[in-house]
Amino acid sequence: FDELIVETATRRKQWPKKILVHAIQTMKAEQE
Amino acid sequence: SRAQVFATVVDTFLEKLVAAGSYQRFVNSYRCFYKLQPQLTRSIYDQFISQLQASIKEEIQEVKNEGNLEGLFSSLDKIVEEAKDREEPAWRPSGIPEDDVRSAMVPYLLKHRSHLRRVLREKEEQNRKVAESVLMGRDRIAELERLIQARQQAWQAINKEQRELIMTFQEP
Amino acid sequence: MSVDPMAYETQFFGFTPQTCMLRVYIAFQDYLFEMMLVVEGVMLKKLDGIPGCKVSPSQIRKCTEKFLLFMKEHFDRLFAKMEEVLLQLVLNIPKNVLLPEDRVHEQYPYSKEEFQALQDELQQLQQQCRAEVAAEQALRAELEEQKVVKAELEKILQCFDGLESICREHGAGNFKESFALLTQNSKKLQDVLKDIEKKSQKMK
Repeated sequence: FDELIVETATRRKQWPKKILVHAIQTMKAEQE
Repeated sequence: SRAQVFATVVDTFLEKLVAAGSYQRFVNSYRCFYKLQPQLTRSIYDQFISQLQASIKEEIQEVKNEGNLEGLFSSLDKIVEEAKDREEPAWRPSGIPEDDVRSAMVPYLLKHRSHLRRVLREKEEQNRKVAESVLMGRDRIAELERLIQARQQAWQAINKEQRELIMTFQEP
Repeated sequence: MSVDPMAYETQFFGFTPQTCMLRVYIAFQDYLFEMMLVVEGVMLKKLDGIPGCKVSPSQIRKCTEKFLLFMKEHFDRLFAKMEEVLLQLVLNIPKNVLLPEDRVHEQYPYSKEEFQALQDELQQLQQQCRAEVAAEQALRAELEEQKVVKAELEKILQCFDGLESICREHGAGNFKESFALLTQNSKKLQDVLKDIEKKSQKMK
């Protein structure tokens, strides 16, 4: 349970940034 | 600060633990040994307490180092300080990742939107100018066609007169 | 009792506060046990050195258990109090506090519908941009085409100009007028010719 909480919290912290990197790349590609 | 509270709470825990495990209590528990070796009992007790305190303090320091607690405590103090004017409960993860990631995307989508709006405006302006030149080009072509038509008609008129004139020279 | 996973705190600290406390509890408890064993070991060693000693190791063991039981009770009570205080005051994030990485949720509290509307708008803007690009291509293509057509038409006009300048070079001035003059003169000539023919008839 503890590991699950740590993993979930870590994802909440890190994954939006990771997703954003790809989303921004997509937007930049479209802009280009 | 959190670090101070943390240290104070741990120190208080230790003080109370030592107070609970008093020498009197120790002697009461080890009555038989105490009767034989009272001095040694005292020194064993003192060493027991000081070693226990040292171990616990060492453990706390290790936990602090491992978890970088000092740094985390001070940055959390700052974050809490910044929010001190807020009363209402702040946002918390909803538990639905796609909902939560949406807001993270919004600033970039808004930036993208303003970029697209600017590009569209520029394109429209540019196309307006090009369309003007196209219209002017069409007018020019229409004018050239009119000129050509006029010249062509003039020549055709002359041509017709020419033929008539020639007719007049031909033997009836 | 529902367990509060303290997930938000975990997001900040990188570990669950309860685990942190559990780790400390186990370590403290281990030390306490270890120290008790050391105390007992020292005493047994000492008693070994006393000839004819009546105190047996099992007696010492009973003493140890008695003292440890007492200490353990106090230890657990005190630790529970410490844990409660630390989880409330130190290892917790107050309800009104938002972590920096989540600030975006405060600045852009977009609902699903608003987000969808934003995405639709972006889609529409992209289509409009594409349409403008296509329009630009079509306009530029027509400009190119116009260039060719204008050049052709101007060439034709130049032919006409060329014709007229040839006339001028041969003294014909304005071709139309000179042709009118020519027609006039020819008509006069014809009249004169007729006149002459008439007179010659009379003379025969």
